[in-house]
Formats: sequence, C-alpha cells, structure tokens
Amino acid sequence: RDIDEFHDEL
Amino acid sequence: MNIFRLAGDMTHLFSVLVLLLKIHTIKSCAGISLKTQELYAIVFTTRYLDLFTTYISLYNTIMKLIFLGSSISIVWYMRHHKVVRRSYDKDQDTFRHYLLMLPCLLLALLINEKFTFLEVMWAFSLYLEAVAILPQLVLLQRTRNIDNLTGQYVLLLGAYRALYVLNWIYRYFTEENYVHWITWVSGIVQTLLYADFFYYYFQSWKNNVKLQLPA
Repeated sequence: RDIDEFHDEL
Repeated sequence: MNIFRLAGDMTHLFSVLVLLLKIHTIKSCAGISLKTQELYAIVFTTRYLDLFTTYISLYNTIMKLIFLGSSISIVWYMRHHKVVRRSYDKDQDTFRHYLLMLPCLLLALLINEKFTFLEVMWAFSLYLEAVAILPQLVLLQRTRNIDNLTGQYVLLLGAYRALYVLNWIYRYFTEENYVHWITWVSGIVQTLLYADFFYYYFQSWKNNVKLQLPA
C-alpha cells in the first residue's frame, strides 16, 4: 500500500 | 506536516495537560464530564488500533500513546481516585452517552473508506469524536460557575478542531489525491458544536465577567 492510504493524522 | 496540523496537535496536547494539571494538582474534576472523557477513551482506543499494524512515524506513535494513556487515566482518576472522584458533578452529568454509540457504529458500518475491521473502527471513532463533546457542553450549561481551567480545556479542544480544519484545507491544495470526506465532514460537524460555546465564552471574556451560559 502507498503511504497515502494510511491514516497519518491523529 | 504543516504548521496547522502541528499547532492542532499541540493545542490538543495542551488541553489534555490542562485537564491532568487540574486533576493532579488541585485534585478536582469539578465541571468535567466523565461521559465525555469515557467517549474520548473509546474514540482513541478504536482509532489507534493501527498502532499495531502500521508504523507512520515516531511522532505519530508517541502522540497516539499519549492520547490513549491520558484519556484512559483521566477516566480512571474520575471514577476511582479517592479524592478526585468526590469532586465529580455526578448529578449534573446525566447525558446518556451510550446512546450516541449505536448510531455511530451503524453509520460506520454503512459509510467507511473500506469495509474492513480497522477502517470501520476508524470511521466509528471519527463519528463518535464529533459528538463526544456534547455531554461536556451540557454539563457546562448546567454548571453556573465555570472555573478557568475547565474553560481553558474546552477552549483548547475547540482550537485543536479549528486548526485541523485549516490543516485539511492546506493539504487539499498542496497534496495530490488528498481527499478524506469522512474525516472532513465529521470534523466540521464537531467544530460547529464548539462554535456555539465559544460565542458565549468570548462574550464573557470581552465583558470581563464570569462565563454563564443561557439555560
């Protein structure tokens, strides 16, 4: 998976 | 990470610190809604399940652990600490918060980015966070005298939400393919809930009188 698909916000 | 996101995270962190300061040094949780704190503990527990599956950054992991640990410990203090729990306004804090959870879960099952356990839980946590402040706002409305720390706690939480909205706007215009409708809509709903409170908060500040909300 591309990093953009992860939830990188809290 | 942009300045709005960082400032949002920091105001969120400060809001938790203000609450812990009140609980640890004054040994009081007067004016704080246990219902809201319990909802936050559930929000962070269900949202940060990816702590075990996805590594994003050290910053991300540490902040998640702080929000998880602080929300759970605040609930513990309010329920079990022999001094702190006596200051809890139990009779005023009557919002039936568990009733908020079922609609949020149903909505998460219907509207999510992907129908997987982690994604449904993530969506659930966003919907629940949007309404989690409601018991606290109801309690503020009932408690006629709101102390400075409680007022500052809600003010910092509201600032955190507003800064996150600015962060989304900034990211939308600066990053390709950055579109998160679920996060945005639930985040904007949550921010609007604070707006009403802030109106009265600033009025009382401007007139230099103690904050009193209309019945």
